Amino acid sequence: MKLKSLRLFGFKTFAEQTTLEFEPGITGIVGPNGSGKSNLVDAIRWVLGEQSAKSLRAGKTEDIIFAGNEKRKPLGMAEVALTFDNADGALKVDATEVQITRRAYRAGESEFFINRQHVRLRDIIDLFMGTGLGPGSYSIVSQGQIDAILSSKPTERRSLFEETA
Amino acid sequence: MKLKSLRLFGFKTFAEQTTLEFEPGITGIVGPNGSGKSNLVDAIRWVLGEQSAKSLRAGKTEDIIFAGNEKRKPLGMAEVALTFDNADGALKVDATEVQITRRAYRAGESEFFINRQHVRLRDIIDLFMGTGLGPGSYSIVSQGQIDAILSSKPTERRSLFEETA
Amino acid sequence: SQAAFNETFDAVRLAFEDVYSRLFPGGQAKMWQTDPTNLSETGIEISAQPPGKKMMPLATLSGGERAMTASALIFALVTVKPSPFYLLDEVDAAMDDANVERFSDMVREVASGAQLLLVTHNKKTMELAARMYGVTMAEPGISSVVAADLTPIREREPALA
Amino acid sequence: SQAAFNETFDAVRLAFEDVYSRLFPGGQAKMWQTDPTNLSETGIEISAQPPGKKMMPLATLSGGERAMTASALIFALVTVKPSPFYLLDEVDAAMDDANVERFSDMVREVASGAQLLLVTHNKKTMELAARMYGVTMAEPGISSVVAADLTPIREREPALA
Ligand SMILES: Nc1ncnc2c1ncn2[C@@H]1O[C@H](COP(=O)(O)OP(=O)(O)OP(=O)(O)O)[C@@H](O)[C@H]1O
Ligand SMILES: Nc1ncnc2c1ncn2[C@@H]1O[C@H](COP(=O)(O)OP(=O)(O)OP(=O)(O)O)[C@@H](O)[C@H]1O
Ligand SMILES: [Mg+2]
Ligand SMILES: [Mg+2]
Repeated sequence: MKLKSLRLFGFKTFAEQTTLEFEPGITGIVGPNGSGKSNLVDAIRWVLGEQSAKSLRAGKTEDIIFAGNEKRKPLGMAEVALTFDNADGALKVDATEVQITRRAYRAGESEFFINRQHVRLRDIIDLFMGTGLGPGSYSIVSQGQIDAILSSKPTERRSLFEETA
Repeated sequence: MKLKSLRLFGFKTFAEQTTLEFEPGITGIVGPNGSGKSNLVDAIRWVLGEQSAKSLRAGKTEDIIFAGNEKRKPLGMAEVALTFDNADGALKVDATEVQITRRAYRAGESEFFINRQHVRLRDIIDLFMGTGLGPGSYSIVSQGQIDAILSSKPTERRSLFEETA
Repeated sequence: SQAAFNETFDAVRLAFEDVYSRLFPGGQAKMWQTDPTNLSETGIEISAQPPGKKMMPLATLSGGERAMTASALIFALVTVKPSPFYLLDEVDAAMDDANVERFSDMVREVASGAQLLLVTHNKKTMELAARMYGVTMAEPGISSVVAADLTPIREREPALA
Repeated sequence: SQAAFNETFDAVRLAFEDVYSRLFPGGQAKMWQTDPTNLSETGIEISAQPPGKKMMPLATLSGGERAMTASALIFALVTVKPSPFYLLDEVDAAMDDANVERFSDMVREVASGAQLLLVTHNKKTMELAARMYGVTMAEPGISSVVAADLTPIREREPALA
């Protein structure tokens, strides 16, 4: 499967709807300190089912919804959609294109969708199991995490091999 | 008081005796990855009485003694000497120049000297209390520690103000 | 199953030791199981010997050496079990120019089939990219993203690249 | 004593909030005691508002914003209670060029009386130094140090600097 696009709206500093299209090969993500690059990384983790608020640099769910700035009010909802080209059928979904969507409201829980169909967090996690994008994989390395990769205990490291197997 | 010089012998990668002289103002310490810049920082922490092996990136005392390379054998001792100009009497020692020396042997404990007189670790810590170089001060910021400065708990931060008071 | 775990482990170990000695020419790393007789409970140990030095505990390695060693582990996993994409956020922050160079060469080699997103401030790392997303805050507190396709410029005017 | 603690706290707080708005023009930070009625047990809380953004928990700040905010705290302590020397190891690793510039300006101001040793890979930070120690490994695994005094070159040939 290939990554096709990422759409964010209301997630952290992405108060305006933003869509990124992805090509094969190497894409650089650049910009000044505090501009939102790591927030993009958090958004991708989040939509793939990340449950640890700490690894999203958030204290509670609300923290990932745009909190407003000096001119704009806070938003009530955050939504991130990640679209994959599934022509090779690597994702067990009967479709050549698979879109995963996650929404969070200030007052409530997260909602999950696969191709616009309401699902549970469990279904998202199962979908990506064994694809190399599940929890514990090192496909996504957050800022500052590179050092922690070596600090982990020997018994913690085995999860890399179990995910990989 | 002012920093005058640092002498290392057998400390980590400083297998050859090395002396650095210090001037007022800003001194840069530069060089390739793994060349020994942070080892210099560790040496200064160590001679000032650092007790936490972890903040010296060592598991046990032996780890700070030169372990040998492909051509040379390990050394049996590490020694670091830090010399201060004490013309203003900031250090409670009856001398205009104060040299702090710390030695560690593979089999034994650390030894401490103030101007060549044998003292205990306690005396080193007392000497620097209130000078801004005591434990918990931020005069020395190790690599990677800048982030931890903000992660500390509110009750941990108060030690900055107590040391400073 | 334990056979699959062992097979994966061996493949990753070989890839890790190979990549390490290419990121650290003249150096070598080792990876081993703490308890090969009990594969469902074993831990995985790593030690690294930068060129000319001795096998040292990982904790004693420098900031840049740790970043390169962790990169070797990631690249090893990449080659054994490809993931649809990789997203690395400032893994080059502690690397000096010479190490960024070796890291870049390894990325080019390993990424040839994969999709790789690299967040970076490093000009050398940026040279790897065929396209860039620039993230800025035209309005304070609000991210805006601009895409730039770099290949046409490089092919048309190599001198500018 | 509690009076001394409070006096020190107020001085550091004022310095911190001042330095912060100079490292982040248009931004502001706050520092307060969690329990002013119990000075022997109180904690010290910090929050930061980068320019144009809202007061955010420290955890949400970016890598570069955290490095600058921590630097503001260090500089505040430096001005209130000078230490004979300061030794900062790669505190600029996460900073972009614009922030390194502001950080450098603050270092020049604060360091004017003090002795400051800066370990860095950043070319802009290096420009602050009147003298440099170059640490290398001519023999693998063994550090050797070379001193370079930079002021004569800069005064003689400004164009080369
Ligand atoms: N819910 C939110 N609402 C508004 N702003 C937020 C929210 N969560 C985080 N932010 C802001 O996002 C900014 C951090 O963005 P990010 O970590 O993506 O920066 P970055 O581009 O990675 O920078 P660096 O190069 O320093 O790592 C912080 O200023 C933070 O206050
Ligand atoms: N006791 C010892 N004997 C020999 N070598 C040692 C010893 N302790 C640490 N080292 C080596 O010192 C090196 C680390 O040096 P240091 O951390 O000073 O590098 P650095 O110049 O700060 O690099 P960077 O720019 O990557 O931060 C490691 O390669 C480590 O193996
Ligand atoms: Mg970031
Ligand atoms: Mg270092």
